[in-house]
Amino acid sequence: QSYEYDESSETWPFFVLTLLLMVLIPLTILQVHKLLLGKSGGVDDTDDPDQNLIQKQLENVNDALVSRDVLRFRQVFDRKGKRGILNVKNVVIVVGWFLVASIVQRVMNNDAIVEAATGLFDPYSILSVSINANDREIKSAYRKLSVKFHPDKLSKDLSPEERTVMEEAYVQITKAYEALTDELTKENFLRYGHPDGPQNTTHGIALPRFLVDGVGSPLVVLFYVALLGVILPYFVSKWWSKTQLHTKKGIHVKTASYFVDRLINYKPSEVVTVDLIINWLSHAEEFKIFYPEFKQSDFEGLLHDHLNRREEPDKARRYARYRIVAKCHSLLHGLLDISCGFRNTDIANMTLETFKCIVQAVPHSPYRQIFQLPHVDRKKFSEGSIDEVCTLGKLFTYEDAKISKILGISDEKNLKETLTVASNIPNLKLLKAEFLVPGEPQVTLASTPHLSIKLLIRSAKHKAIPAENFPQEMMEEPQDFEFQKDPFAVMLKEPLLPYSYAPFFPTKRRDGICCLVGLQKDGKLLQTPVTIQRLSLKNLTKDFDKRQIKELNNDNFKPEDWEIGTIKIPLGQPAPNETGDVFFRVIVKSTDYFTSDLDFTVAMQVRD
Amino acid sequence: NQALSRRYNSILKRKEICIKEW
Amino acid sequence: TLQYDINTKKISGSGTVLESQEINIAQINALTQSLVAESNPNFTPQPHDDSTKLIKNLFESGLKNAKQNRLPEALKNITLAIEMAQRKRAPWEAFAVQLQEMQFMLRHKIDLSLVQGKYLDALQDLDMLLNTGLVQPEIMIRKTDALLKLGQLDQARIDCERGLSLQPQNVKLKALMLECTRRLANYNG
Repeated sequence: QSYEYDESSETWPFFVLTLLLMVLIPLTILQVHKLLLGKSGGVDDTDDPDQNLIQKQLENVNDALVSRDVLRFRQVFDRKGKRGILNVKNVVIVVGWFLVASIVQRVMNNDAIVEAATGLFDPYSILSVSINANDREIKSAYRKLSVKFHPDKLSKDLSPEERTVMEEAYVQITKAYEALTDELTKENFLRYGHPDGPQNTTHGIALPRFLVDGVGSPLVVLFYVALLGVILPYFVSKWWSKTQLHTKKGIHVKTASYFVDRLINYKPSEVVTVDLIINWLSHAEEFKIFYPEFKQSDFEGLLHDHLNRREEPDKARRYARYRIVAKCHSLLHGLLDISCGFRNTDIANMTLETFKCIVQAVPHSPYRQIFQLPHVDRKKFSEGSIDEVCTLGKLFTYEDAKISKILGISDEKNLKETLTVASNIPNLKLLKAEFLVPGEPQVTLASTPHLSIKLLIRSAKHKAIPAENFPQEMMEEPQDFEFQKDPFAVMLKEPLLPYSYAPFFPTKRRDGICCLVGLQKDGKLLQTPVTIQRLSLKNLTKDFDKRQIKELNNDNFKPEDWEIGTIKIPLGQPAPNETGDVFFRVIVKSTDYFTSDLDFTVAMQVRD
Repeated sequence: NQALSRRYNSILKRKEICIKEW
Repeated sequence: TLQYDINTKKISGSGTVLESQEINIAQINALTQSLVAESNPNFTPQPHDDSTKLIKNLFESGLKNAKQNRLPEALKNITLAIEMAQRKRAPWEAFAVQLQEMQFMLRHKIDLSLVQGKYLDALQDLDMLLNTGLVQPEIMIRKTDALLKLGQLDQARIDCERGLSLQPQNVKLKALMLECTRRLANYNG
């Protein structure tokens, strides 16, 4: 009924100390770990010199062309997500450790605590032996000390006070010895912490009286009410609703359900166009949250303005446009995922095309490969060109001087930038595609094959190299145990794809290669998309201009000099249970550039 | 039958879109 | 909410109507209209003889014209036959019959269109056949041809490959594939 309060501040410091350390120690470990890990080898760096060279070339042009407005937008955008030195976690850690230090200091200075601590019985320190000492060591230590402290052995010159101290010490030593050796005393010691049996224990509340009984008590009650009734529910509900509101792919559930609805009601008679996808995007819930004052038609208008690179005099609308366009990245990935779930090839394909259109700010015209290049005068381009030039490959069949006329670029420096970008856009060429089962020579019934694609990344400027020119040995898979255990590990050895040339896209971004797999029989997709972010673009640095090389021969072409890229796609389902040939359609597209993507058929030959 | 008829009647619109796109 | 108009014998929806509901309403109305128009009290799913006769007549005159090399007239006849089938047939008549009839007539229309250079029309009809589930090498051959003539080289190759996956040894498809590859190589410089 009557509690003892912590008037002498003996207990509450330890309580607070425990709470603080419980939070601080894991937090500090995490932050230090992140700091150390962040410096060495993260997602961002790549030490492949060729890859860096290409990135540098593209960055130079990109940075020259990015508008000041976009740069300003990026500063604001990046700052929001930045984790600088002065963020909340670090401040909490510093303040926390400071509090810990001050409490420890306080504890040390508190006589009552020190006194209580010294009152603890520690037989090991009394006998001056280590905790791991065995019986023999304890006995010998006791004998030595008792020799020193035994009342009969004490020197006659000691004063009565000194004698008493020595006698007390001897009693302690005897007790300590018994606590470690004598059964009964040992039991007492282990149970009560003291060989004499239960000592005086007090139970109390680790708070000073005034907080519980007196003036402060309503404050404490109020504090607990606020904590349990207001603060805790607020944070929990905020976190819960955030989790509930977003799908795994990071788009809002309302947006996802809109896309699903569009796909459920999809009519095969509808021709899928980029305009249709843009229309769907403009219904995104994320946009409504960003700008509640705009309507769906406004968002659609903003997206079309972006595609057509329309000048926007109103600054607020410009920033709205950047924000919306930047958000399209995750929205399109979400839509891609959903359309693969519905096995709709046309929608998935067009989503990827829309992605490219938005990244490059180019409408889906037949000349989009040309329009993505910098400095192109579209008017002069459409007026000129005797021969239809739609592709970068075709463009590079002409000499530089002719190219400048075709594209309407008169400035020498601008032409150089354009040609740099045009020759550094990766073109994909299929060398070999097959289904492999690691450890088996062929695909057997109900096995788990994966799709192995060997491709050649080349520049539009390069002379075409037929697949037959590459010897089979270059496309062989290693047959060692490592490969059989994890055939996909070979893809991790490739360097990260560099930052893209995309001066009209609000944020800096890396290229990606998206792979879709479908069945030829019903024309429908089979599984979720696989995005590749690592591929060596080493071949783009080669000098293999098609305008200079007339024919391939042993002098100008050595297959070993060329890097063959590997893409491995896991299959979502096992091979069928009966022998035969199953035809798959594989689509491999770049997310950022209009280039020669892959769209081919590969047969899975299931044999007994 | 109605689905067939709807699909048939959408041919004109599809033609327009193809012309616009290509 | 649904409202029924006694005079027109149609239902309509008010308030927010979903797209799927609109389609259902339209279908109910179409069915009702043709039931009301039906004079024979003992009607069956069997296709009506008189409409069949009409359609057949148109179609056969189309074939005759084709044999006599009057191709534009032939095309017109067959197109009219298809229109007639669409308009005259009651919605409750056997679907299998209507589908087969349409597929049969469309194939002839497609060949006539291709011969006369109406590639976009042929493409639309080919897509329609594909949508009705008629995924066959002959369709893919014609589609590849139409797309090549329309300059859609990428799509032509994709459809040609699909055709080859159905019949890998098809000679015509193999020849078309070579054509696609050749033209794409030129397109890409």
